[in-house]
Amino acid sequence: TVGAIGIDSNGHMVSCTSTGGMNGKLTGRVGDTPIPGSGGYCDDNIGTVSATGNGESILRYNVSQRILAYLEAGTGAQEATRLAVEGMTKRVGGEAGAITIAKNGDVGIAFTSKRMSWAYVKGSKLYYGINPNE
Amino acid sequence: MIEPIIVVHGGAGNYTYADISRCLRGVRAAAIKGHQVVQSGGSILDATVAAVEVMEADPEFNAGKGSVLTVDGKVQMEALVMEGEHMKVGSVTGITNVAHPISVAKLVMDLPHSILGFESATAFAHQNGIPFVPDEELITPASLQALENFKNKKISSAATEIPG
Repeated sequence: TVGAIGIDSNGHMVSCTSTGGMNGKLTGRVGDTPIPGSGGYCDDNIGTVSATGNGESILRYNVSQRILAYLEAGTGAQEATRLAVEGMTKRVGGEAGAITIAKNGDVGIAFTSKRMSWAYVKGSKLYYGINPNE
Repeated sequence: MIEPIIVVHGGAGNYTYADISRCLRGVRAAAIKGHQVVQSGGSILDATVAAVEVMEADPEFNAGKGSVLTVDGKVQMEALVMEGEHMKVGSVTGITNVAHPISVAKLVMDLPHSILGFESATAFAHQNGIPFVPDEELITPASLQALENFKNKKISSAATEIPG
């Protein structure tokens, strides 16, 4: 699964996610990616998210919508992302990761899997990582 | 005024050491592409779609070319685009024979529907000018090997081995 989220100078946001799904899945299996609130979610009044990982768990736990609910309750982007993916792993099992931008431009990146590759450009600097706490 | 920003991810999962540098190169290229589109006046929608297209074209990632396979060796892809002003959604599931599912999802966003699935999603794409891409251009040796490993139970479960 790959994803890209963005915010422009007027605060308009977008969430994009694309995937081949799960290796060895049954033909006809629908995962989390195409479902708003699970694989991705976006609301200019709150923030934007793209999620990845064990699709059945993300789908059942509504990971992206939960991140926006934490943001709406005033939690910062990093903490909201971490709470949702860790909450999913604890509640329904499986591993996940997500990237988040809050409406104020605050960025959140968290995952319960071993790794998740990510990158963003802020100002003229390129930030990227793949291991926990990078 | 908010500073525009595009954040990308290349999937959560185990990644072998061999994958790490190739995946980091891919996500850096995607983030730079998205940033360039914004810098040159493109919309945030065009920028995020362009960033995902970079990764869909990169066989390193589980999306587009290099997608993992169904148990009978087929590619069935999914994608979601959602914009935050009117909360419009464009989504496809089970789509085949296209290089960029995210671009088809973007077309669906302009329909009075939100999600199109399977052969109808594929037909909609080709009827709207998205080129047909044969399966063999989407299937890679790595995805065939991953399916083989899964079938031979060399890996515990599908979800843990392939990022995303």
